[in-house]
Amino acid sequence: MLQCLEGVKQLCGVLLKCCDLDLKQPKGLEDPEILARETVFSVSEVEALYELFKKISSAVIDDGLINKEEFQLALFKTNKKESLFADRVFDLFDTKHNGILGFEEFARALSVFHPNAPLDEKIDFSFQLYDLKQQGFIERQEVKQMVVATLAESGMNLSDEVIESIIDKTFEEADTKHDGKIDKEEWRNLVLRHPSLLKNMTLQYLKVKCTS
Amino acid sequence: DKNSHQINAFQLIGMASSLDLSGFFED
Repeated sequence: MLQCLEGVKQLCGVLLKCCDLDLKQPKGLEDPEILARETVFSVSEVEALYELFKKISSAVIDDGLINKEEFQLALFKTNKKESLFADRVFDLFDTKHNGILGFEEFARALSVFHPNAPLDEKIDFSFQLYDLKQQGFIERQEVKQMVVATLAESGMNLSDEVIESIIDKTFEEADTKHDGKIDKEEWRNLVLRHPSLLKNMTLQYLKVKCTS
Repeated sequence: DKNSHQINAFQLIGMASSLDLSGFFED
């Protein structure tokens, strides 16, 4: 009997712990000033961003969290579209690796896309985007995979010979250490020579919409 | 095809990819 009571006590303890943890899980706008201090957003920008987050996170399930379907829906206005990059960006936003985005993850990731964000943050993010296997370098095979996938998504058609030739030339230029891969330093040098590679890393909307 | 050889693979990915996060802000 005593053992049984002890078991019930332990179970209650575990349940209370779980509830407590769940309550502490930050979902919404807890303290805009902390986020404003730790990102490039102003307090009013954080508040405006939260309104956007609420809209996106309630599109499919109104739970104050963004799942992949809601993420795709917000980006493309359809959840049917296949996009390697949308998947990749979602995974990079999802720093807790639990398949959903809370407001803090969303705001911290979007902060990199702010016009005032440091260039190095944009370079790092774009590097991670292309480093599909997260090995700390971009392999030729990853580049080929991305080229083929994005061409297929867009309906553009290039022969394998042309694709191979473009990738050869890219590595001739970027892979200055001649080890068959592009590391972060080589990526940084390539991006500085071709600033257009960071074009999608800046969203003017974050300044215009969030302050209006 | 000659012109396509002058762009690098990442520029090509950028052109072909539909990824543009501005979709978040458009109704």
